[in-house]
Amino acid sequence: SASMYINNYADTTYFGAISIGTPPQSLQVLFDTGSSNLWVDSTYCNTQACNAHTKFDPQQSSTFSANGQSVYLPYGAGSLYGQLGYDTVNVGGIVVTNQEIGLSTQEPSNPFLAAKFDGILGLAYPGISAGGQTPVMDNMISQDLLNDDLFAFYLSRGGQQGSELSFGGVDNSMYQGQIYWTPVTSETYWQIGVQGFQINGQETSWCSQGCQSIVDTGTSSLTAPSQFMGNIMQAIGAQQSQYGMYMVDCSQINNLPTLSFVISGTAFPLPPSAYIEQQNQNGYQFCSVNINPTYLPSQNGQPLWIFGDVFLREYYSVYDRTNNQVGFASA
Amino acid sequence: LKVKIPLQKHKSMRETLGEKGIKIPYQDPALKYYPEQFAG
Repeated sequence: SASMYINNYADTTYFGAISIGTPPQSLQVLFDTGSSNLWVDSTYCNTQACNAHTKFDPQQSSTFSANGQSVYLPYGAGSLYGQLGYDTVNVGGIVVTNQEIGLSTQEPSNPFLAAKFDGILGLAYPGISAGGQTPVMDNMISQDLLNDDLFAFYLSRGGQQGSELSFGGVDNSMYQGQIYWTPVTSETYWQIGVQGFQINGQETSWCSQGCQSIVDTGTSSLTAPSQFMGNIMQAIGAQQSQYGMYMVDCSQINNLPTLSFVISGTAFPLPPSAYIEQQNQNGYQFCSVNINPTYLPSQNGQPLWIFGDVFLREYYSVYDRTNNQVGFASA
Repeated sequence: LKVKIPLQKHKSMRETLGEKGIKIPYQDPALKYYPEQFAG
């Protein structure tokens, strides 16, 4: 019975473990390239949503120190309130000391009750961090903890296991061919330029004046500028259902067009198997298009795409803080 | 250091709530990047 803002995190599905404190307390977090804060459920919070998750207990950590500041995190999937504190964070064996952490004090809306994660670890730039919190990656860099100041994601297409996030270097076993690099256009999110959009190899010219894309592991779908949606769905042959979803005939998936993005001179194709989601509800199988519209432009006014998990399952993605560039290779 | 962290795929909030008959309203995904619009 809540009217809640829910969007990006409602559909996210890939999570991993970190530990916080001394002795370490393990929590499942969403590693999110579309935000910069670290927050976790804590014993400061006693809402139904908090009680449904593993909570970090600062009183059980000998290395925790509170800083007395509170923070409001306006996430799209139900905003939350927290207290800031410092503690040691262990990310896959990398020990980050004096990491500022948001400890939830109130999760006012219901959606987090259904979340399978206990917190979010933001991997975007410090400039967008709420409360001026220093992101985990920035502390890894300043504490000289990494071989190379980069991280990389492999998101598995099927099955619960197999996905991977690496810090300090790329995992050569998770991609084929070469990594194609493109510069970050705004050091806020992992935002890049898109110079072309093709349908079945035919250039549409929709991005001839430039488009932007935010590469976001915290968003599930491929998000397209709203002004392109009608033409994309027409090219796919999708019909809008009464619930607003775009549907296609499951038997026709192999005949649907390949969508491609041209980035720094290289085309990155998305076959229909990447953007069509086959679902089964109550024995009824249906196929929906996992592309959603956005009505907002990028900060520079150009049409905005979001490369969420739909794109990132096809392409191993590398986020290079030294050179401020994003790399893609065939996953 | 260079480390690898395994990620696991779980049910999304939307799937979990959907199984309980709760539909989540659509919201523009790009609003995430304009947090001032949530400030109210």
